[in-house]
Amino acid sequence: LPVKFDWRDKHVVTQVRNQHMCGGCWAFSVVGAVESAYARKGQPLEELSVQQVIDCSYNNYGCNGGTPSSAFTWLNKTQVKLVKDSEYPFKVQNGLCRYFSDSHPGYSIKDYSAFDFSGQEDEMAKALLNFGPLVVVVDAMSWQDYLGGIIQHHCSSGEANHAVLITGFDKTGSTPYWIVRNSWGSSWGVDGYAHVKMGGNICGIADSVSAVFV
Amino acid sequence: SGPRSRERQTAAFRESLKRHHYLNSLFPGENYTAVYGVNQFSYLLPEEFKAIYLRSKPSKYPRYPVEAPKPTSSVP
Repeated sequence: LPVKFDWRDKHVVTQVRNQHMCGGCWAFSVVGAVESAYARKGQPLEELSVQQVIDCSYNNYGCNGGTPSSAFTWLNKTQVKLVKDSEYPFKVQNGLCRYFSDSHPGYSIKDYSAFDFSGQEDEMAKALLNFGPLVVVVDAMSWQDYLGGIIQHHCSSGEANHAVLITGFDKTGSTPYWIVRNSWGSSWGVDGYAHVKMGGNICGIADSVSAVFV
Repeated sequence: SGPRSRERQTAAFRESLKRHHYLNSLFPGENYTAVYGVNQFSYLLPEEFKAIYLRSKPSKYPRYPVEAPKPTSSVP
């Protein structure tokens, strides 16, 4: 295991986005994982449509909430092809699902995996290296006020409420941490990212972990 | 917009400042610990923030199966 790793350095992570007043974090995290999975396979790094997932993932509630697992199940079952963000842009509210012809270019998934890594965060780091950025659900209540530094307190496991994407980790310092991409714009936290202490399942970061395969 | 909303925002901001002080005061000597302060969400009450932004839930997943170490059949 390297002491420091970040998928951003491999140029397979899209820019931080802003969900604004839409409770669609679950869609942002899932779409981020699919974008990175395709880029890791040698495809150009493209922003894919979060709005398509918000509008069309029938087993979720769009901007009123949802879970990454339901979104991955939907993507896997229906083999829906995600189109580019420019073709189906984000509009900060639920809309009617737009359908595209089978011949329309897009990005579907082959499979996904989901595990509870609590107590096994070194294994989780290996999974990050092997499978790409990981979608996790965390307790982000105290993240309302986060400015920077390593989150080590003021949140708990068992009360997760926000989906994000882990892109890397850093174990070079005295406090190893996960590098977590959020969807609250780049002015929040550390250029849109949070640093969360590794080990101890801080904020429940290891409880609900999923990866996507394309 | 509107006076009621402005009052609410002011109240939320005041509460935020108190909260920042509390969050920053608990582990002052700790290395690289997180810092809390004013950002774009400081005009929201915690319940408003939760209702708007924290709209996901964890799913119950199986534990990750770590490969068990192979038994040593013969120990010299």
